[in-house]
Amino acid sequence: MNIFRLCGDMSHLAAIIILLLKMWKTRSVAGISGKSQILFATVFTARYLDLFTSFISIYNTCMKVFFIGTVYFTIYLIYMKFKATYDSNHDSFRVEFLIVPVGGLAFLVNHEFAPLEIIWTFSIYLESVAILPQLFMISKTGEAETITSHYLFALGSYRALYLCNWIYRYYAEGFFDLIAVVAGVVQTILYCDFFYLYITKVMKGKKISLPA
Amino acid sequence: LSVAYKKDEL
Repeated sequence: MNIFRLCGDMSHLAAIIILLLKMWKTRSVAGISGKSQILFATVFTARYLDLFTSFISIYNTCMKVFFIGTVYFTIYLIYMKFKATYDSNHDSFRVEFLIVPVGGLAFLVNHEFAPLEIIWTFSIYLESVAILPQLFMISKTGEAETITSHYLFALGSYRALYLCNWIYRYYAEGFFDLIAVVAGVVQTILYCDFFYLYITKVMKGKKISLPA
Repeated sequence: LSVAYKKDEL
């Protein structure tokens, strides 16, 4: 464990807590993409299959349980409890255009042609594009609530911090995973225009409103 | 391409 990865995990944790707080306090899921949450649930389920078979540390197990539990709770809030506030018209990204290519790529490009490894690779590739329905929804509605902007900033920062973690681990431990790094770079790049909007607008107390 | 390792990251 290193400071970059710890900050990354804390940023990821903060993003999930911000999202849950937004939903619970406002009792609304307006502006939140249910499809992205479903993709995240798929990512966590596929990645944490070894939750019960390989024990890394208490921290690792607790975080995995928390991530899986909260993402399914988020889906419950969106599609059941606060269903009336779910904006399905604007959450119209065709996720099959993500899942099929990502699934195919996981078969072709992986570290080892073994079921668990291919599923893990699928979860890494899927995570890099899982935020697209959410960003697409914001571009369609033309604006994002400030709390949603904080959620996205924390979520985008988590993988950017992981990139720093991989740089550190490469020099400190000789650890290197090309698949995770490339997917992490793609994932972070997808947030760049949002980061720009966040830093130039939200930090100055304005709302994010994309030119509709 | 990658050092064989235990998947210890989230």
